Amino acid sequence: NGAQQGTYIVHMAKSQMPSSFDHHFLWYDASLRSVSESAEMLYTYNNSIHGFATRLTPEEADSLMTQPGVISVQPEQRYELH
Amino acid sequence: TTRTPLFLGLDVHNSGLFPETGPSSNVVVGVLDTGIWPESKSFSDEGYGPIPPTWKGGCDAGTKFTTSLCNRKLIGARFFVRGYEAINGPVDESKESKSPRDDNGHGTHTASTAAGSVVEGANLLGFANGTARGIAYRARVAVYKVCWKTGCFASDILAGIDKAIEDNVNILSISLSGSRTGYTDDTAVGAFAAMERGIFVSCSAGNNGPFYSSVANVAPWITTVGAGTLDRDFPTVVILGNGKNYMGVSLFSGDALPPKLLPLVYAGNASNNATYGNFCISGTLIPEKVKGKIVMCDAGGNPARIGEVVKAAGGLGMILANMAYEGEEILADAFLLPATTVGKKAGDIIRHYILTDPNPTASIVIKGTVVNVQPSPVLAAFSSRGPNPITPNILKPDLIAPGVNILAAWTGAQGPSGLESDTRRVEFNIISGTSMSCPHVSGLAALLKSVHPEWSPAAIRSALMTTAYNTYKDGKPIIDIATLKPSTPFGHGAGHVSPTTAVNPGLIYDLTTEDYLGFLCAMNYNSSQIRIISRGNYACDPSKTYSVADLNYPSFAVNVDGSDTYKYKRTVTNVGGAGSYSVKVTSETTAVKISVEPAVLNFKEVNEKKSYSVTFTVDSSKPSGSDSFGSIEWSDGKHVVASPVAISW
Repeated sequence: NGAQQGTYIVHMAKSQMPSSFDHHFLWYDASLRSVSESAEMLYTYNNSIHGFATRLTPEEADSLMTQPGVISVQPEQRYELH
Repeated sequence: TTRTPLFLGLDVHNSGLFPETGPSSNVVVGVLDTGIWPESKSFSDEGYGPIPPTWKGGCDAGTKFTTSLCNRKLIGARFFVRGYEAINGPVDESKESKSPRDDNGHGTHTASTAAGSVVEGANLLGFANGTARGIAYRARVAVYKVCWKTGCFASDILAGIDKAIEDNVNILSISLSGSRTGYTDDTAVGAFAAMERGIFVSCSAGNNGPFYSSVANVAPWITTVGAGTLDRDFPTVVILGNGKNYMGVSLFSGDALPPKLLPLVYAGNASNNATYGNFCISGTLIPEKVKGKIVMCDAGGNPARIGEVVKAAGGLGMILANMAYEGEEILADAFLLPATTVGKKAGDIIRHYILTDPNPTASIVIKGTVVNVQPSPVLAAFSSRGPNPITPNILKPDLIAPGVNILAAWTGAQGPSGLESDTRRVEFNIISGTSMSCPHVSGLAALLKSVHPEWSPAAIRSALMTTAYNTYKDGKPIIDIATLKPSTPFGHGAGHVSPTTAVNPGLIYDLTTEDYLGFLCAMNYNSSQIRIISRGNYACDPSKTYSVADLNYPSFAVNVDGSDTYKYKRTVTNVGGAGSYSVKVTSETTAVKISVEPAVLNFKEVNEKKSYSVTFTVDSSKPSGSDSFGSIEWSDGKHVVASPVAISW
């Protein structure tokens, strides 16, 4: 769709996973599919944070933010070695 | 590293403090960085016992890296590249290894600093020769490659932390940082999760010193490490035609200059670029004017690259002069031609000599490695400074450790200067930064964890801080090379690490996950922010009054905001024997009065906890931007439990 995609870190309220899902990774994926059929799930996290990393357009990111259980959708930062 | 263990008192006559066998070799140091060069002798597993049963990690195969390269020393090696590839496209495997293999050198250097095996006869081109060993040289190493050619991306970093937690590392060493917006930043959030699992997280404070409030990685559950020098240097002598001599530093090891005075030229007068000609930028030197001469360039870029420019233009040698920004801090560089860096003062004199003498000449003598340099440590100018830009009432950095001219293992994919044209290959390299001081503390934490496996990350940090020193043996304060004046707690935090006393600190300031969550409530974080960090349903209690001042931190920072009186509460846990501790407070100005209640704490048994309160009474009329420092020390005659106090208006 041409819009500039970026990588986003998505924080999820794991305890709000609907009972219809057996595993929170499936819930994350369904949440993502609800805003983009083609978005790539880069990583799902289980220990460092609860959530996942994905590629979205800004509009898709805004839309994902409205999904139940989504706490925050943060653009990925770049870090540097010291 | 060579020299550092001796400098830190970790040499043979203190080896009993940290038994070499048993628990010390069951501690796993995880390093988030650019990967590892597994063939380095620093990761030999000769003499190591079986991999600790608690270990759940492993090794990922990839470009030029098979799982067989892991061993009983290097017990984990993983890489995380999806975030990097999402932005940069597929890794060009002709230029970068899509595997844990370190193409850069930084990760090999930090991992071997923290926990490298013993290697006899280590050196860089003959410099800093000695027995290299990691601070916790019996510990195991697990590397998580999250940094690539163009940087380290949050999604990869979080994946590395995620896996390190699952693999069950005990220590996490992270020598990188991003923007400093708050505690919901990715490494801060990942570090919180690690801390909750009892993993000690040490991070570099950043190299943006000496600027005020430049410190990074300031989350209170992270140990933030600044950099100081060692008692070792690599001096040179610049001899001028007028007979004057000036000291410099260099790691050049090739053919020396001819033993005579050579014509000396200032780049600003030998360049086709009127504005920047003095910096010896590529393509700006006029070969006819520099050929066969020693060229003086002004500092401002990668020193080795500047040397490369002079060499390409036909210069025989180079004097690189610090400018105001670098001042008198001279970091050693592995130049590709006979060259030396000199401090600003010497540089200004040499420049004046060149511009006023009708026939300026000079020579450069490389003196090699000298030790027992005093005063040492001095605070590195580049070491980032407080106050804490996010929470001024939590003092950061926490402490300093060796970070200047540190020799440690290196990659086989790069030369020591890091320049493409540098075809030299070395097993060890000397580099500087808080990236180097952080793994020193990671290694120290591994040693403490091996002796005190029951200690929490906060207890380990407390022991390192309350036993750190901020004066030399003669009682004079540690010098800040940026000012050539005494350093302050905004520069050195609690002071320079002192492992031999940290192992038996007497009292510790412990902190639990709940304490840190209460701190976030005190910071007025909303429920979403707290949920991001806690990954749970913790909620602040509306009936409670939370205060940053009550976070049980081993240091004190007061940001004067109009009031005259500030109350802090602390609880100490006895980890020594029974004892009666008396308090001693110091304040450098009458503008700050410090009173402690009670003034005596009596302990009968180990793990007994006692609380005390501190009242800071300040002259709130002092001008904004003022700072004042002091200390709060408890002693039972055997232990000194010292906390710095930093007051800023």
